Amino acid sequence: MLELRLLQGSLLKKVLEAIKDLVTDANFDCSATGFSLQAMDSSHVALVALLLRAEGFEHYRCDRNLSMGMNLNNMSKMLKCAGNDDIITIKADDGGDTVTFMFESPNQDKISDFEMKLMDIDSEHLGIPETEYEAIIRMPSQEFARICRDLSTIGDTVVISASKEGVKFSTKGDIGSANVVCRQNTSVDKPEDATVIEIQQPVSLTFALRYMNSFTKATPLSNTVTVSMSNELPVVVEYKIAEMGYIRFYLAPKIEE
Amino acid sequence: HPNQLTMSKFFDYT
Repeated sequence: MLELRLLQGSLLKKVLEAIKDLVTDANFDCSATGFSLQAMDSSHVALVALLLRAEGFEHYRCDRNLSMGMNLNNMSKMLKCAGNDDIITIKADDGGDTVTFMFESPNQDKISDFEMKLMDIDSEHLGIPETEYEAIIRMPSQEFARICRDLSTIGDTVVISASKEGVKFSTKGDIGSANVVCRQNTSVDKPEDATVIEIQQPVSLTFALRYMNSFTKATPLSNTVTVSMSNELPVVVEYKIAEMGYIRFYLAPKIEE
Repeated sequence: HPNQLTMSKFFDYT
């Protein structure tokens, strides 16, 4: 038996909007720790890892570990039927082949339940070791989204170069080239507007902008984004989900042959 | 053109 009641139902709606274009089908894993997901895009270039900790739910009952295979497009269709202020409860029976999403309006005058068929999905779980990254950039999430969107109108790939001087985003295309440099800036009114660059050593990596742009669909989840890089490793683009956990996107670099 | 790597190059299946 599984019953997870989330007061801020809009968080789950935003999570689905952030990942449904990157991943088609995925297993949601439920354990005493929380509600989590790890999945790759169809070409295995990008990976998304989601954690919503048990403590973040108003009520969290998970009698035993459960893995539920869901089509994210169908799940998104169902969650779109929930109001932004609704409380969302996820319910499933052990060994059942459906999951139920229950939506309660804030003043309890409307209660809906949507039952969705589960699917069997071969799990392709990767072990991701904890890594000390050589460059960690924290910046406003809207600024990062703006840069990715702007550069993708010029080129297909972005070179992200981080050094003590700042972080440079560069692209080249048929019509020309572009560079955007962000310097550390902590003299801001609100901490979420700061750009903070921590560098152990300079890092330069090349990535497909198509994926970066897809990751920025998580922007509504957090005011800030953290980009962690080490040479010759996938980048991690992390959006913290307030008091609940995180959504992390891993993207494999492009390497000159 | 640079070559796009995949996740299995970096992480092992568990």
